[in-house]
Amino acid sequence: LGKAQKGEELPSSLQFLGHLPDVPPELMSAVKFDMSTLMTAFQLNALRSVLHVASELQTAQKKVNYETAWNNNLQGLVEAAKMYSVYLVAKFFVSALSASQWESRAKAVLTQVCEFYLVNNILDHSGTFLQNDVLNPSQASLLRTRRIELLAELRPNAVALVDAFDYPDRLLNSCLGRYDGNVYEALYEYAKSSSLNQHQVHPSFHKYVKPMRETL
Amino acid sequence: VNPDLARERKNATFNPEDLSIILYGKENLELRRKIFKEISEDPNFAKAKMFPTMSRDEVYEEAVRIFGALQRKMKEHGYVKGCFDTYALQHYYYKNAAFIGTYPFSVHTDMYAPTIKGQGTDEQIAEFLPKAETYQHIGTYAQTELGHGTFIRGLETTATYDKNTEEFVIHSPTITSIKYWPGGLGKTSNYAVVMAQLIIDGKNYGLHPFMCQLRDLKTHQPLAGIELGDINRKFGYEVVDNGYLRFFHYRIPRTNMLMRNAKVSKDGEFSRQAIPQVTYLTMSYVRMGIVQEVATLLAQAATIATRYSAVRRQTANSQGIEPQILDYQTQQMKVIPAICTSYAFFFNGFEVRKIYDSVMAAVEKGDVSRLPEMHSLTSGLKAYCSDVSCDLVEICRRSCGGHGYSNASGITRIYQLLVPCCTFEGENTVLYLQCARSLMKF
Repeated sequence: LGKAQKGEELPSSLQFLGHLPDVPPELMSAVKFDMSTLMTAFQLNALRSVLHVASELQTAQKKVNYETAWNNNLQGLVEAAKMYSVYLVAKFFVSALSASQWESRAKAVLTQVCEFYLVNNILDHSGTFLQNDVLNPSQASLLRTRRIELLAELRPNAVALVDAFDYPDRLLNSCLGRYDGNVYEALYEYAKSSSLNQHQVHPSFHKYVKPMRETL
Repeated sequence: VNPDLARERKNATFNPEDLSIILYGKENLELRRKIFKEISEDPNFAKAKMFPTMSRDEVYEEAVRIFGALQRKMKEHGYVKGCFDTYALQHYYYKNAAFIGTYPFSVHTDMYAPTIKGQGTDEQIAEFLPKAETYQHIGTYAQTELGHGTFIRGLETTATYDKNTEEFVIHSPTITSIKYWPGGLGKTSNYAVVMAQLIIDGKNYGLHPFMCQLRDLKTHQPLAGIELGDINRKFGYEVVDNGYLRFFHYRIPRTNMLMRNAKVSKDGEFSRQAIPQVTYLTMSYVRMGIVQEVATLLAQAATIATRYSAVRRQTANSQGIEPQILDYQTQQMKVIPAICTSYAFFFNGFEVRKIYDSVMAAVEKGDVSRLPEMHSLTSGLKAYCSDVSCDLVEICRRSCGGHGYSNASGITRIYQLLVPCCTFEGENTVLYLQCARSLMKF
């Protein structure tokens, strides 16, 4: 990219870096995203995914039998079911949040968690959202910016958010995820407990390594 | 406590305790902690630490021993009153004691007993359930066959009614019809709910559940007309004796068909009380359980990855200080989606449970109109939540760098528990298609 910006010649597979297309100004206009707008996007995306594959199925059935039409649209059907499931999870999270009367600071951080979940999922499935005309590239770009902002907003609470899951060390059974954070001491102890360390010299040395060396 | 972690906790803008109460409820949270304390202080459960170095036989034996000890302990503390409604607590109790996420009796508590409750007549429930609750009958749910999975109409095992003796003859006509995979079938169970094609006078009436005794209740020897055993080692779940089962014209009394939804009279007359989809309720129930279970596994992986990311420092900045890796945007983009998705899946699990309970309440009153919705919802969400959790747990593992590959991370164990969720109770693509079929219909 640096070379492209300096106007230097690029190898053919990278030449696209030097040819940024003009973007119409109306696509760059700011759009306000709130929970309700985001949920509308999920809903519309799920609906259009389903309608799209349904229409494809109907068209196919005019040419071939139902079974063949179904088989020729399996990928679209799976995609529709996924978008429906994505929508459901989002819907359940938002409705739990909006119906709640939780402690205000906990609710505030859960609202951030929820917003990140929604924004991140739209971006994870942006291909489908774009194809379904629910999102345009300019909006996707705004969402990417918002996702980065949310990462920074959630960063200070990351440890507290996982502490709230309340999993005791015994259940996690992890040297890395210990509540006290004494990771390196635990890894050292874990290494020492290896069954291979029961002998300073493993029997395989005398049994196989020495004879092998003697024959070479 | 590591100073970095201490500082993270000090700088948080909320009290994690408030959020824990939101997730579990105050009473349950206290109970969980009480149980954990009891287990930690009990030498009976200390040996479980040895699991990674044990042979398969030793792991299985130790898992069974721990389960027995826990049952006694739970009874002693009044947590078990002979009722499976405490099964969630039992799971938590066991997981804390044994580190392994599951146990050889899990299908007994999660599927066998609920199927008796959901598909037995009042008389059958009175006969079979108390024995299941006290582990006189240890059961499993035998549906999947060696050559047949989610497409249950393709199952081959037959239950042919013999009017003369008032018995069903259960038979595995081919190698592909051998029941394969049920948890606890290999060595643990002495009973099974067997799903088989009901045949009366040569006519096939579809799939129905049959109570089959597999082993002698005193000697635990397999009964005549039955061949069964363990299916051997797997990628994970070493504590569970997934099994195979073959019937050779094995006879059971007519009254052993679970007849809440469909009946066969003494003279061989078939009648149906509910739509056939009621037979699949157990699958919806289990899929709902998976939706809840994967949320907890993902949350555990997220906990490990996040705490480690706060402790681990890497690559000196311009001041010569190695920052916490959690300060790198790329690391945040690994752990924060896992944290947020865990929360989303927790709340999703609660909502699905609420919907399931309301559908079940309606079914008990004879209203089966919402069964297709339940089937569609649990199929899609089971597939989606397990897919996403698997992907995110792998990202959590990588976020721990090389140490994530060590069993010391704890994430390798979580991954082993999650991976099978993408194939059991329906391979995910098949489940998406079941969901899609419903969506098209709706």
